[in-house]
Amino acid sequence: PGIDLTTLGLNLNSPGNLYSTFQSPWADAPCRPQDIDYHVPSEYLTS
Amino acid sequence: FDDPPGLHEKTEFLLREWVSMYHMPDAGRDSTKAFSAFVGQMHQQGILRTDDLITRFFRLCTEMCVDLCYQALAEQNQTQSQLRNQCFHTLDAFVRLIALLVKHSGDTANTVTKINLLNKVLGIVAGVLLQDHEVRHREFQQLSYHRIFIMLFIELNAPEHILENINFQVLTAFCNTFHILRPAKAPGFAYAWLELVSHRVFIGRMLAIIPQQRGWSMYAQLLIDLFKFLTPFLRNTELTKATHMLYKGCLRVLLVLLHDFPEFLCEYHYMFCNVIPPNCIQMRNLILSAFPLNMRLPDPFTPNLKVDMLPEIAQPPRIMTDFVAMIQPASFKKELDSYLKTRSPVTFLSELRSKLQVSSEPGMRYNIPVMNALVLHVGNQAIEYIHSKGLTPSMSTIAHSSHMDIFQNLAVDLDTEGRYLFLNAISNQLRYPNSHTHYFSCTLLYLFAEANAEAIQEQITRVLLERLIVNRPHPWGLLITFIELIKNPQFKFWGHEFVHCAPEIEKLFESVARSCM
Amino acid sequence: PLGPQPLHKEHRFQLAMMEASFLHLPHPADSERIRTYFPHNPCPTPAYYPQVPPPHSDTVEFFQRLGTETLFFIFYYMEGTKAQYLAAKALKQKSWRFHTKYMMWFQRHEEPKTITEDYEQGTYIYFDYEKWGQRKKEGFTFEYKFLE
Repeated sequence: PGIDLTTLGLNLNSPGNLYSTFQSPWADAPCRPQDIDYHVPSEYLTS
Repeated sequence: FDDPPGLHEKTEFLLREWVSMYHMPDAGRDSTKAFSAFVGQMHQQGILRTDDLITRFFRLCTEMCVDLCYQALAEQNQTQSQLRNQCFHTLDAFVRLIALLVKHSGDTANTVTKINLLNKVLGIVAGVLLQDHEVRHREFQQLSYHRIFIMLFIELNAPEHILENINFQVLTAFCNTFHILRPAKAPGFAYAWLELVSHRVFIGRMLAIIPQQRGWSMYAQLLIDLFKFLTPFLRNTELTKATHMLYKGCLRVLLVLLHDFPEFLCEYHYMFCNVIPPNCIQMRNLILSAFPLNMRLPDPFTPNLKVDMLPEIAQPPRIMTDFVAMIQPASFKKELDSYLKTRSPVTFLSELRSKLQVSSEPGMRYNIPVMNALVLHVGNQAIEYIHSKGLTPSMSTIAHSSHMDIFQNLAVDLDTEGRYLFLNAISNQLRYPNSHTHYFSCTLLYLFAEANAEAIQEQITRVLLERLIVNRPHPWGLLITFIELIKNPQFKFWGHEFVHCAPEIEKLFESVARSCM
Repeated sequence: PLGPQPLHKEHRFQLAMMEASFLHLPHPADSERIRTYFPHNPCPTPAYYPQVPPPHSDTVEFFQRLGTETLFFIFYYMEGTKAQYLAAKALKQKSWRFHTKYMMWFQRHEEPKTITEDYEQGTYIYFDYEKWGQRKKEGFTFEYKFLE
């Protein structure tokens, strides 16, 4: 009977796209903001 | 082999030098200051003098980075984070060096030099991976290669003018590399490979950002590489944990594509169904359920739904595969077209089955791609023929034609295995409202109504049912066909013995019937 | 009616290699830059703890509702990520300005005494990320060229 595809951790009813926070084929949850590398201004790279 | 004497030491010195410069606080934004100083050292050491030396330099660097990771992986009692920081300390520096060399090789306008260097380096890393995979066998570890590829990809997709100019060639270079490293060639790299191919930046670039969908066919090819690899394991349904993990990962990726890029799945469904094993029902349903984002599907359970009145029903779907070219050999295609036009040679029908059969091995008797191509081509020709007479497909307009001769002949003449594949080829066209869904839905119902043996009717029901009893999603065209079959008294569906062959089957039909009424 | 298909030798090799690599799956951190302070290390928490972030937690509106100290924490400890970017936007919505010479956030404490084309001078609140606290600075010259 296959898998209940709503249990794979993807918000299939999301109005926005899923790919931009897609964590990984093995992950049960999307990326969090702190997981996503971002081109912030170089001044922000304080450390 | 044949590395010039001293090159290894020179390379090791330079790599160490670069790694420490890369991590200096004053390396500058994106290490540009450190890079300017380092290139001078490379020149000094003569590394950039010839193409061959550059190639050897990158290969040796790659091997050193990989060996360093294996040493780190071999160390005991360290956390995942310590292990990764230790590996990535060098790998990320090496990647930055590659990215800077690619960006600054040749002058700004000279994109060819940049892309040639990128292809060279990707090829070298792929070559080292494949050799490592072959030599280490089960001890092979994907960590260092995965890191190099993903960080290099992200660096070369940074929002910089110089990179935007070469972005399509960069993506093409990575697609070629991932195709070379497809799971069938490097099964030990399969998980990392799927992680790379489904990375949010990669999907975004390939399917959303490249203009005119020029990345779609390359991305489709990578998915086909994955399906082809999974097929033998999925075909036998007993999935090991490892295979099941990869299969579930594949479903997640397809769900993202279904949600974000349904048109992509719509346009390449034919290629995908050609390689997905016929028993892989849910994954195939997922692909067949895709419909254009701007389309609103009428509820299939709407009473008295007039399918042939839907505006999109006469639109032919875009199919980005030259499926006609798959009808081989050419002589067979010639005879087929002749029969379609003139219903001759009359021997065509009696020989048809042998043209599709490739072995006597049960379960592998038929050439599935040729079967699929034949069905779609004949159906396509039939739609054109019906439209040329100003008609639309219906139970009457599709009858008594050379096209239907072929379908009825296949329904009657094929054995159970062959007919299963034939009926699957038809059912794979039952998707969102379009001219193929409409024609093939009528065809399946017509074959049911005109069948000269109840076994054919039972098998049609089985093929539909096995697609309906799996978890969602279910293609719209599949639902409206089944609903019509059980609702329209013309098919006398409920009168068949096989409908009552077992209580749970009967209950299932009745539950579907109830949701229809 | 297709029945099972025997795996070829080549498929068995592939399966063996896949099973071996199944023991060291890629880790989320493999696809992310090194995180100086918070390496991506999922660790199991009691099931009754929220296992996924709250809805819309990747929007500026959500970040605007976070406390100022929280935003500074995210800004300085999650650098190079979308979280830092969203925290910076939320701080600006709260009239903080990032000074690129001191790498610190400043907020006017009162109307500046002097305002020229190049700078303004007055009393400011700044966030000292080394001592981790908000401080008042009087007579500070805030040069616009260091405004991010």
